Amino acid sequence: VPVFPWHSLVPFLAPTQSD
Amino acid sequence: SPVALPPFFMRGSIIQLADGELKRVEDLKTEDFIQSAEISSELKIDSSTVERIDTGQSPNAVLIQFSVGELKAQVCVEVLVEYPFFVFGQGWSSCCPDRTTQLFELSCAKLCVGDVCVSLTLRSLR
Repeated sequence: VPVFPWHSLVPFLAPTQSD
Repeated sequence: SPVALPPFFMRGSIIQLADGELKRVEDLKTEDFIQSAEISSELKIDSSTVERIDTGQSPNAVLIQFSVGELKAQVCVEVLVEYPFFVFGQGWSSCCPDRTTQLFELSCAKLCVGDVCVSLTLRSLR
């Protein structure tokens, strides 16, 4: 059974913001 | 072209959280994303508010415009109408929940303008 990492469920990586 | 639906949105798919715990995709809660991002060294959770939903250029596609984070960065994605997003405090939501349920057996709410979705950013590139 394949196991998928949790972050693959989030469809896009938003632009990086400064902290 | 719109992003096709990956296999892990199928009901029953096994998802591994950052602490190693395994959950089915339909059982995920907002806290699972928050806690996984907290212990991730690379990823930070952020909120993306749906600002607009327009018809996409391809059949069955929609253009969704998000406002991301405190800086309200504008991100536009084209996805198929059945593509599910995880809404804070609500769970899986898509522009066409009937189709998502039909194709993936994943229960969905209707994604609407104003919904706040889980998104990720890199912790630091500096």
